[in-house]
Amino acid sequence: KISEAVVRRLPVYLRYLNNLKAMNVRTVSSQQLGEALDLNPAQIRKDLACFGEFGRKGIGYEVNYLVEKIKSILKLDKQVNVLLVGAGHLGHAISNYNAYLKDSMRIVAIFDADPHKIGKKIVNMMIQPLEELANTVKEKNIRIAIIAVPADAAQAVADRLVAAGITGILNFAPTNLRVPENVRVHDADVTMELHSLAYYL
Amino acid sequence: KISEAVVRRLPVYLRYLNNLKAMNVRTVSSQQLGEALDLNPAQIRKDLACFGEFGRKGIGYEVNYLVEKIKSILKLDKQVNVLLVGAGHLGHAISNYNAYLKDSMRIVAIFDADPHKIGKKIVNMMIQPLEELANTVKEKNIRIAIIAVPADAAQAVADRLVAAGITGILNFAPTNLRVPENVRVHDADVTMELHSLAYYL
Ligand SMILES: NC(=O)c1ccc[n+]([C@@H]2O[C@H](COP(=O)([O-])OP(=O)(O)OC[C@H]3O[C@@H](n4cnc5c(N)ncnc54)[C@H](O)[C@@H]3O)[C@@H](O)[C@H]2O)c1
Ligand SMILES: NC(=O)c1ccc[n+]([C@@H]2O[C@H](COP(=O)([O-])OP(=O)(O)OC[C@H]3O[C@@H](n4cnc5c(N)ncnc54)[C@H](O)[C@@H]3O)[C@@H](O)[C@H]2O)c1
Repeated sequence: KISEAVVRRLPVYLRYLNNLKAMNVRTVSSQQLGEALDLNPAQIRKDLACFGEFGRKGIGYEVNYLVEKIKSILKLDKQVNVLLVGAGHLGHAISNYNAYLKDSMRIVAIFDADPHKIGKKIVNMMIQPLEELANTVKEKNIRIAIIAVPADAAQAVADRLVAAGITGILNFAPTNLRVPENVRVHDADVTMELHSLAYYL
Repeated sequence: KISEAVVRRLPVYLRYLNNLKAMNVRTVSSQQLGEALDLNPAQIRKDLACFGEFGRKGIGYEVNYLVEKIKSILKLDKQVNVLLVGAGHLGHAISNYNAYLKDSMRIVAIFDADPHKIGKKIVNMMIQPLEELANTVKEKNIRIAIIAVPADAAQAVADRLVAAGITGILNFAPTNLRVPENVRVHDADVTMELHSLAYYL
């Protein structure tokens, strides 16, 4: 019942609010949020009203309360287990970051095809071979996977993930994945934010 | 004169269209675009109409033409020089990806503070010390920078970038950067797409 556009904005709010929380900032106004997130303050108030969050005149919104509220809407108040395929540069960056953030979407398993990497550890997790995918997905109750392998390997990896029971994929490989209707794929591109920066130069 | 919301969507269109182009697909309908990008086809048609792009009934839009049109709006039809600070896991992943994509926003210089990394090469570029920032920005006509250093180093790096003449920053460090009014910062977070995936589980 919350529109797709608002759902996609919620993590953006959350990131900014988490940073405020880390700096012990107690309240934030829609003006501040608007400036920080490049959104119109009226849009901010409309978004937050979607889930009953009304700021208080002269005070604004309470940071901690907003953080908890948004996390519960995004179901981030419970840990969601995620697996990562591809322990290369990107895979390492993502696993370290994930552990550092103590994200409630927690990477709990990492896979790679390279025999020199299998068995090594990243963030206290042993890199596993793809053969162990289906078992690990069951044992660790994982429904979401991150693909960080080269483009030409991505479709085959996606097929194995779907066969293993994964229903949500965050794909970094520069290729359009083909998946069954019940599987959701989000394509990530770190450089897209770069492209929209250029427009404003 | 194109709204912020549409500008932010354009790189998303571009990524998908580039993949179609790479697969030699000639035309695409607003339905297909809508399904692939999780947008309402009516929204797609409205966005593309913003810059005079009207699909043809029964045919849809021409992929190559749309790609060129969007690139020119985002000023991606000319090469825009970018520098990267932080040659760690994320920095390596981004530089390789940038070179592979032959992105018109091209990383042309990489900096790091680690003496063991300075002087080494990534993608044919020698990693430079931060002391060379101002000169390199001038010589290579760079106005945009990517920050991929740890959170506690990010603000100091941003200060040096601003002092060197950078006016656009793509920030990956999990911290809110403080910059002058004329400098634009976009915060990137690869895990935000992950969070909006969880909502749909
Ligand atoms: N979307 C973005 O913004 C973005 C940014 C950077 C990188 N990328 C993409 O992410 C991917 C990874 O980039 P990287 O720099 O980490 O590359 P990398 O070469 O450092 O790492 C790739 C890893 O995948 C593993 N691998 C290859 N085939 C596999 C398979 N079939 N099953 C399991 N593991 C396999 C390799 O052994 C390696 O460890 C590439 O596709 C790259 O283009 C995307
Ligand atoms: N936003 C996201 O989605 C996301 C994802 C992954 C990583 N990150 C963040 O990106 C950053 C880099 O991650 P990583 O895994 O590559 O870390 P890393 O430790 O592998 O690399 C950091 C690099 O920065 C260099 N560095 C440190 N201080 C510096 C300074 N003052 N000037 C220049 N260079 C300096 C280091 O020498 C190192 O090469 C971290 O802040 C991490 O939290 C963000």
